Amino acid sequence: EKFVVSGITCKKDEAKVNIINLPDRPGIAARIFSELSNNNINVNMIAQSSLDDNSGINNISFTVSREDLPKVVKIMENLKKELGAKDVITSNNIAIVSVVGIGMKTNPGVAARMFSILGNEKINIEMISTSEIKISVVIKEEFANKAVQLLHKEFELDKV
Amino acid sequence: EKFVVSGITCKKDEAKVNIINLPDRPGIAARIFSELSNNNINVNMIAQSSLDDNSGINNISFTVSREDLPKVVKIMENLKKELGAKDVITSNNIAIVSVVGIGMKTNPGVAARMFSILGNEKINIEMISTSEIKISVVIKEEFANKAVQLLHKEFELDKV
Ligand SMILES: C[C@@H](O)[C@H](N)C(=O)O
Ligand SMILES: C[C@@H](O)[C@H](N)C(=O)O
Repeated sequence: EKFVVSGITCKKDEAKVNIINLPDRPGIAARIFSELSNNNINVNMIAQSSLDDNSGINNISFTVSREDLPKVVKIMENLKKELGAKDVITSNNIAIVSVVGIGMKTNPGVAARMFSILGNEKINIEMISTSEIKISVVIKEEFANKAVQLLHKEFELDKV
Repeated sequence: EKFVVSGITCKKDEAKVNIINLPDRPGIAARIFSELSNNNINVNMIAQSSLDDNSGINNISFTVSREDLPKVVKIMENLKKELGAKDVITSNNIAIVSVVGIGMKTNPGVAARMFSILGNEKINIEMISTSEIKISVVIKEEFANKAVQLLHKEFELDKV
């Protein structure tokens, strides 16, 4: 199955929320996103990596629109005590850049190429979330235009 | 924009790889996935949450097919020293369950409902990766059939 990169997308005016050292047990993620949903907060990207399954803790990050951040900070401060999370850290100067395509899961090189373009430019990748048709990363918004331009070039989308 | 859940997918025979306490600087993710790509390893899901941007460390998790795990373990053991990662932890009994739909980013309730179904069943969510059209979680494979069945019911896909 040949992969085809069909486009690069960029979402600015985003903010990142990191919930640090949550209890890693069933129902925790449900509680967080139910609370956000009840407050009509749209969540764009959610990423949770995995630690040691015996550690009993984990971290979750998600993005929201920058204008929702103050409201989200209040919600999370209350939730933090209830959940027993160690910290809630936010950042309001980020963007989500994505490579969109078909068949990317069968082509391990696409993520490698995308991350290399950013790495070579010294752009730090803060969050990663992927599916077969989309690889999304969070980077500082100041680098977003540059990232999109370089990715367009790498995947030859400017020659179309 | 109304959201529509069009299906539940389940990928079994997967394995999870967690790289713990990596240096959080440009080029690290590129190195990992270039090495995997050079070894023809297909990566299904990648998730990286964010910690404290001043901590200098991060964790990355990804999934591969179970049959590729022994090869990946060797690759990662070599890479671990080069990158200065604290640990590489793997798990070979997981599955990826996804809710697939349209317009999910504008509907915060979908992730909340999916996570609640799993949480109520005491199924622990080990990894999360999302896009507007797909919410994917990693859970223990022994719970996959149950999870799919319950999610079908929740999103009324069995009434179609
Ligand atoms: C950390 C969080 O995802 C937890 N494991 C849960 O299942 O809700
Ligand atoms: C941890 C890893 O993602 C690193 N921040 C990078 O940009 O490569």
